[in-house]
Amino acid sequence: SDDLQHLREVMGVMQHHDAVTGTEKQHVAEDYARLLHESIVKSSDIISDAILKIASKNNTSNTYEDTKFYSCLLLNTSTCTVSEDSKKFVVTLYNPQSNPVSSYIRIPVNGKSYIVNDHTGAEILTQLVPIPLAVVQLPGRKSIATRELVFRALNISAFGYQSYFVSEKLSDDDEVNIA
Amino acid sequence: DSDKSISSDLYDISVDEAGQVVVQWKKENIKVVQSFHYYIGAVGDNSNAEKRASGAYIFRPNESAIHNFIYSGYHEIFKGPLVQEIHLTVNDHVSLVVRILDNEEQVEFEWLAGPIPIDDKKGKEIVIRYSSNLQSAGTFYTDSNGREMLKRKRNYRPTWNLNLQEPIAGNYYPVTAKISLEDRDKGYKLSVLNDRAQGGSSLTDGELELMIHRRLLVDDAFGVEEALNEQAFGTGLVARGIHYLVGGNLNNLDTIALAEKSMALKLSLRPWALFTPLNNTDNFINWK
Repeated sequence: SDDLQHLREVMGVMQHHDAVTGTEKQHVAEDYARLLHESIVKSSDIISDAILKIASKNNTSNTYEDTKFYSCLLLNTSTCTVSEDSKKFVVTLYNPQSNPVSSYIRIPVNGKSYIVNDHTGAEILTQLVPIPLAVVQLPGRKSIATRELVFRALNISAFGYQSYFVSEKLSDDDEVNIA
Repeated sequence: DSDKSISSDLYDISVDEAGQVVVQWKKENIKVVQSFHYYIGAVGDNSNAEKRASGAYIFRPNESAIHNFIYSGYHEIFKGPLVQEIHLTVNDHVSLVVRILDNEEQVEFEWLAGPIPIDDKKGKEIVIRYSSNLQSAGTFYTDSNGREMLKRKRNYRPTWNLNLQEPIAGNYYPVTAKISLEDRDKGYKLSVLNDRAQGGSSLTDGELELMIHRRLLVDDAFGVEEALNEQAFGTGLVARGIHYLVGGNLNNLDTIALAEKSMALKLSLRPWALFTPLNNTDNFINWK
């Protein structure tokens, strides 16, 4: 596809020794960042389709909103629009390694309490940790997340995936306000 | 409020009065002190080697001395069933989260540095130091682009007699995944795994050092023709990354090597997180 071709070409450009070592001029560094961002965004539908393909037994068409898989490219600033704005969402973890891994996952959120269920429906142990003030105050950060939801993803199979269902647990006061 | 430290079966971790993180091993007599420091980049007109400036290609501090940050910050402790964290603010541009996780052996140092201030017109290069009570006899190891570990001897080159004029820069090596040292007498090995390529060294026995961020004001005349002074939002860049600190008994070298390899892979090939907002599905079973 054209979208994937764009990423292929950009990855080709990124093999230049200045891109690898960071010795390019500043305006070139900014252009590299622009190209990479554009191509990753362009290929996000392909990633979503690919995950859906390995995840579903039926040949489901990826038109239903609840089957879209979004990347959060600003997780390094503890920012993710989907997890911050949604009361319910699914986190699908793809393991790019050739052996199974267990890994701690940190998701930026702004709610006070969450329930996380694994693929069997069982509730798993979670913890909310404040995002450090230095991160919250990062120049240019636009996020309402104040905490990170931490849980341990167990035994994600090699080149495989696992999904976790995350729902915000509303307090009695919140539910009264919504009503 | 009463908590002064975080701890697991393996470590006790606290912050001292100077804003340094102290990691005390519980089962071995090993102590590591983590601290932030900075070098001031050399400035010159690049007309000859002695007037070379620190820049994109060259690390060259202006003197053989390291500078300490004045600790003007604070720290907070957060404990829970999965993770225990110390959030340490050293000053307005250097901070750290120290983390121990249930069922994991490493101590995580999630550092954050920048925007590096340049009001004094001096370029600065920030490093993290891990100083231990191990005796490494002038030797340390750095990885070869994630493959085998290469032996480095301080102030030494294997094929000629070395007389280093610049003992800091002359002992710096590339570290793409791991830097480590060993104390043969104690039979213990200490390693730091990094999540991106950095410069590193062991300038004193028992000590590991990695450079995490740089902001320099003069070109080093190796071709880029501009100073390494990256900016965003009208100020210098902020960098955030992770180091894993791990140790192990040299009697179990194979086991340690395997564990460290697996940790290094975990650090560089983390699971991709993909998010699906559920607007039309009430529960997970329906979604599945």
